[in-house]
Amino acid sequence: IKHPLHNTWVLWYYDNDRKKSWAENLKEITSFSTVEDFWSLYNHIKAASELKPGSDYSLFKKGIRPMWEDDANKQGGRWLISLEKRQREIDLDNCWLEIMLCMIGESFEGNADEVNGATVNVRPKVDKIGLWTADADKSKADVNMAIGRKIKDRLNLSNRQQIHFQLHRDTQTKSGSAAKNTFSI
Amino acid sequence: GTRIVYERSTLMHLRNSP
Repeated sequence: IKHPLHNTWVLWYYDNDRKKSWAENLKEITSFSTVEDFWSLYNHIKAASELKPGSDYSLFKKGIRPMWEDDANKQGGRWLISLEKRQREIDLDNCWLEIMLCMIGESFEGNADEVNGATVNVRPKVDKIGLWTADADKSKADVNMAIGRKIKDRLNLSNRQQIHFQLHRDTQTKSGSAAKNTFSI
Repeated sequence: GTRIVYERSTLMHLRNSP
């Protein structure tokens, strides 16, 4: 008997084909709702560190698309973990797996329903992992902070290694490369 | 309702089960 997960999750892949539109490049790979099916998928696909720069993996709850425009993401934000290229071999895959295990295992205690999904962006210089939460309103500051602390804990990040919480609407309207950080821990 | 939660160790243990 397989071990059921609390939620059904969908893995997406973004292929950076310049000849196609952004939406055409975003592909839904498959969904799973048991631990065993997660592992058979994970063991079957390329690791994030093996993807060509410009590509993304996204793992989101079924029914939520990995984009700002999705109704479940519009009011939300993301905890951003940045990893230098030199960390790609050592840390990227471990961090991405740990974030996925946190999500499918519902490890965010009372706040798990606020977690929508996560994306890993493999880029030439700096890879980024973003964990997307549903509501970035000030009233949910303690919820989003608790989620951020859990991420730092599970990833064994020191105080020196900061992660930043950004509202999607700030990320969308950012000038230059850096979006406004609402929290940093 | 009750939430189905898995510790990291349980998930890692299940990785190797056939």
